[in-house]
Amino acid sequence: MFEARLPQGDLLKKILEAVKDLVTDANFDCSSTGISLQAMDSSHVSLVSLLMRADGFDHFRCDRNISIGLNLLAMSKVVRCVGNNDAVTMKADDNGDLVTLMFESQDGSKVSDWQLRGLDIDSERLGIPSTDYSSVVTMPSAEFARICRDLSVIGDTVVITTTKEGVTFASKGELGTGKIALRQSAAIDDDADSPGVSIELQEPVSQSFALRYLSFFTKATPLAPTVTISMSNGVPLVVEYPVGDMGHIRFYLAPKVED
Amino acid sequence: MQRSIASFFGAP
Repeated sequence: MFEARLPQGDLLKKILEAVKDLVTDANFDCSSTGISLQAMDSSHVSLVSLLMRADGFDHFRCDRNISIGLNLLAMSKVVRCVGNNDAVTMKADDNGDLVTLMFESQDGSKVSDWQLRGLDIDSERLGIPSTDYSSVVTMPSAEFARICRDLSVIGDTVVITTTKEGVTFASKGELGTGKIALRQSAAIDDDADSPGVSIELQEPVSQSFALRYLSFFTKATPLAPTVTISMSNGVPLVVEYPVGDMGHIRFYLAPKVED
Repeated sequence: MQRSIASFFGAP
């Protein structure tokens, strides 16, 4: 059997909000080490990779590896009913046919039980090589979301360029052009809610990406005050948000190249 | 032009 209890149920809510518009159905792969999920969007341009380590749950039991296939839109509708301080318990039988989600209020005065039918999803799992990226930008997640939103007014592609001085996001379209430059900056009073912008630069990078997908990724903004954007020329970028201190959600996006 | 993400990441 599989059973896992997450004290901060709102993490699961935020994860579902982050992926439900990008991915329709996905397998939650459960093993004794935790839960992982890997899924491509319907056009196979981007990839989501979620990791929730077993030690981040206050109870975690997985007798044998199982894949729980779920429709993420249906799951997000159920998980939206999680109160912010609720704990969430996920349970599944050994073949993952039936999944139970239980929400408990902090004082134990309310318990709700939901069951979702598991889906048989045939998805290939891709091997993602561990890579040293040429440029790694860490910045406030809300700022990244805002930049994606603001540049979408101008065009559908953003050119992200890193240099020693900072990072620029530029877009152009029929209306004109827009460019937003961020310099490296310190965090305000080491306040985790006001992180600064930092750039680890091995080599400068300049690549084009579809704003539509980056905007989907920014639905994960409520998960964390900071986001990390890792890039190398000619390979997909990675946009990473931490999931509490138990894991991460990573979004990979292939660069756009000239026709 | 946009390459598929799978073309960058092979089978595990």
